[in-house]
Amino acid sequence: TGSVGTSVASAEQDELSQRLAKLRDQM
Amino acid sequence: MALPAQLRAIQHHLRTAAEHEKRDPVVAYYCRLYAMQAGMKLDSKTPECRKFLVKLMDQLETMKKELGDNDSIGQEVVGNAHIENYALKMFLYADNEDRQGRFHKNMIKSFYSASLLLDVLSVFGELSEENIQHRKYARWKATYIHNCLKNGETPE
Repeated sequence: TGSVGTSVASAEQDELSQRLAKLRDQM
Repeated sequence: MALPAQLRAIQHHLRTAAEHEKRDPVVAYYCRLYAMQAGMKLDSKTPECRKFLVKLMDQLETMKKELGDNDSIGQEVVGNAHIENYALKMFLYADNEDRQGRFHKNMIKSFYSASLLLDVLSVFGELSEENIQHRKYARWKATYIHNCLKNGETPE
């Protein structure tokens, strides 16, 4: 479960970073 | 949603956003954008922080759609001017009250909000030296006058 949890966390972090970048790009 | 303790450093920026929701949605939008960026640096690892930041991002994307045709949102340089003008307007109001010797909660809040909005200005890039000084002075003045009034003293 530890490694699964970590990969879910980093996948969500990546997604957040991409969404933020997209939000900023559209500015 | 309750703010996780690890993200306490952005609570006042988020409160300023909530206060401006209706009054000035552009200010609300950039306060939340600043909080989002700062929050991701503070802690985007722990589940409760990530959950909070996902909700904040949802809110930002919704605001973006609603305000899309506003140049202050669509064009960074316009947004920068909007926030800077607003921050300096708050600073000058508080500074004028201070020089007139009128010390009250409103002017303290204006000094403090001006310092928060100068934080927000950093989403557009490095702060100018002048704005860094304004932010330091505004935060110091808000704290100093607040403490004087709390202790029943008259600020100099």
